[in-house]
Amino acid sequence: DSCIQFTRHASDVLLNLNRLRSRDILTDVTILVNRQQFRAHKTVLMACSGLFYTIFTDSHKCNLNAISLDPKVDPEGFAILLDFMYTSRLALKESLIMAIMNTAIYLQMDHVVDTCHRFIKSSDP
Amino acid sequence: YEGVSTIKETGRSVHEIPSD
Repeated sequence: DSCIQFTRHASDVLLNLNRLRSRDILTDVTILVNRQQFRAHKTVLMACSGLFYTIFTDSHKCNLNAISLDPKVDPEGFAILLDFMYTSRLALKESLIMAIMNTAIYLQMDHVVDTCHRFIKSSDP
Repeated sequence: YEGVSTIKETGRSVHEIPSD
């Protein structure tokens, strides 16, 4: 007996999910951050963020098709984290690091928060 | 999969959805 392990399966599927997002296919929620709107798939959001997991596992909220985030959340920071969810690549720009980290704290993305902490420490002379 | 030999396949695993 043997088993074939397709080593790039996870990244191939994620790439396709990102293509679906970019073409707005089967996206089922709009995230409002200040005045900016981001379309996404609830399943991807809740797989990556503790906050979205809590929201979409709540039977009263799981059918919402729009979610407004705290107005203090930075839309640029959110955009970077949303791209990370769909690509596994986190663009850590020095000018946006605090916005990214604070948004990651708000979204309960603990591993990203740890990574931001390490990035800040390593950049600190 | 204990005791089962695993063969690694490094090629694409699913079709590629076009970007637009």
